[in-house]
Amino acid sequence: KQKQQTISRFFSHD
Amino acid sequence: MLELRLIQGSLLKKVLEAIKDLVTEANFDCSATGFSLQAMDSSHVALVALLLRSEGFDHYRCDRNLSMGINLNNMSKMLRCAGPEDIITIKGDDGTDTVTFMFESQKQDKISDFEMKLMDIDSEHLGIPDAEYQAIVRMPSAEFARICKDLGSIGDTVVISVTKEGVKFFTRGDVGSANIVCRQNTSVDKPEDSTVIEMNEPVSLTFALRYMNSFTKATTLSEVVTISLSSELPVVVEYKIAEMGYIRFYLAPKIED
Repeated sequence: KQKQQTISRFFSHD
Repeated sequence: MLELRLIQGSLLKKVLEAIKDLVTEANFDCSATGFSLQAMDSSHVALVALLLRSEGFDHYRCDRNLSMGINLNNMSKMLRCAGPEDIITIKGDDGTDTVTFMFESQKQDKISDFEMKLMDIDSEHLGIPDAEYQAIVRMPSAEFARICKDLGSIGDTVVISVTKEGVKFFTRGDVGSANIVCRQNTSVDKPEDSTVIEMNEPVSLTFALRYMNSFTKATTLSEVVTISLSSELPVVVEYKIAEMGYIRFYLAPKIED
């Protein structure tokens, strides 16, 4: 089973 | 006051077609640097970053930084009314809630003004740090589009692996599996037909094909696509926009749960 990660996990808020 | 005149108006039409299915609403930011956009899809799995540098415009006037909230589907409807050879000018004013797209025919014998309502969009702006990638693949954009389309008919995800043998695209679905390997191949006569692989370390990552197939809508913007991969980072799928900038798609990988 695979889980889709989100972009915000990698890039921080400005 | 904002006035951006783009001789090759078709570029803007193509940009909209490339992103409107991924992102429905976004803020276009206008500054001295250029006309840009950063937006995530509704699931926050993919992010698109667009830059059209000010030098690429025939005329570029942006008195102060301006952010315009736009429904991309509506903007696409308006830009579709521009002819393929038309010059497009984007006009805006501080304090108004509209933007005007002016289309001029090459012969200047037809001039159309389309005024579109702007909207307030509360968008998050993410900082994208510069990264060293384990592998960077440059290949013909049409080839990449073909691979994503073909694999999308078999499975839902693609495993992209780069080794010194080449770049491998693998999928598995109910009907079976598919494996496509592209080896490095440099074409001196037509560099845009080359597949070039820069690898620091082997890397293998899994991505949703639905998103990859959406990114390939940008294929008309560039003959070459660059795919940058590192474990623990979103893949970057970049299409350069001739002498103007780029459109970059970032997609978060899937991991074993």
